[in-house]
Amino acid sequence: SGWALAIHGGAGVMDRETMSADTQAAYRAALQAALDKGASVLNQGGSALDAAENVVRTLEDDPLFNAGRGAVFTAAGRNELDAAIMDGATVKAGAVAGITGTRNPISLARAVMEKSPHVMLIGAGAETFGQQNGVEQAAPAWFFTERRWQSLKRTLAERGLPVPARPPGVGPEPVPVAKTDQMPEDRKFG
Amino acid sequence: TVGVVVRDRAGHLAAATSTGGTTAKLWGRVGDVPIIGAGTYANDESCAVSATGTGEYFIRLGVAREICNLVTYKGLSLQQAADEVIQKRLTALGGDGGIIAVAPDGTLAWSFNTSGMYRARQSEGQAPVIGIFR
Repeated sequence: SGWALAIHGGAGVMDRETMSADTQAAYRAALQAALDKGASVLNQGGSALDAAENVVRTLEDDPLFNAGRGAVFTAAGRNELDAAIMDGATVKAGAVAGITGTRNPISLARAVMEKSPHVMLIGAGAETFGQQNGVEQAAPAWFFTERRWQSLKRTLAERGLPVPARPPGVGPEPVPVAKTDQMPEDRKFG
Repeated sequence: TVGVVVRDRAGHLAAATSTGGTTAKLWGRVGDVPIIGAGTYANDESCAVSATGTGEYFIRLGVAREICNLVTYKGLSLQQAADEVIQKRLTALGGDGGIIAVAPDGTLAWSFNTSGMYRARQSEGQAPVIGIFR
């Protein structure tokens, strides 16, 4: 009769032999923090919907994960973010795609669900809707991490594609690039 | 990609998923995350699911809703349904990834066919479980 929750932070190729103890510890701590956020909401009698949004916001703000801050880049050097939320009680849902300037896409998705007659909004229209409904905005620099940018550069080089300019406000490339920012992607998908 | 599935004390379910997609994606590519029924789905009468993986396969299989349908119409347990879709159908199609799910009675399940999935779960009054590798 009590609450229950499960969280994921992405799946893919993860090598136990090569992932450092520090990296493992960092991910475990981040997952624990997200669990704690959800449990806090639920222990106070909060709804599944509130807990879900709060947990994902915590993960979106953590640069370790490919969502919100720390998201991967498109070939054009932008972050294009997608999110969805669904309320099992009402079977209402909200989804957004191609988001570039909203700090927490999951909150934008919830706004779509609760404040619009639609289920899915994309791109500039979705962003305008968010601005009109008080969803917090963020500049490109908020989402940027050097690790993801270096990963983009490697991927583009492998495909013979040009490297775009760095996003505004993130400063020049460090010299040298930190080794931790040069690590290959520890997961391939999602 | 990040995601969560929740059952609250009132017995209601919710699912939420968020992602940056794939590195160097082109053409406005969108994966399964914002496709209701593929990467995200919740229904108090069946289950809640959040997915992560090669989105194209999750869209084609309608993974999230399919798991809930197997529970509802075939009477599979949540774990059986998750494994049927992820370990069998997704794998057979060549797709990679995983899901987390919760049933109306609070049963939790996860299933993934990759070497790892960052994951955690907790039920009220019990210790949390956190995992990375298979």
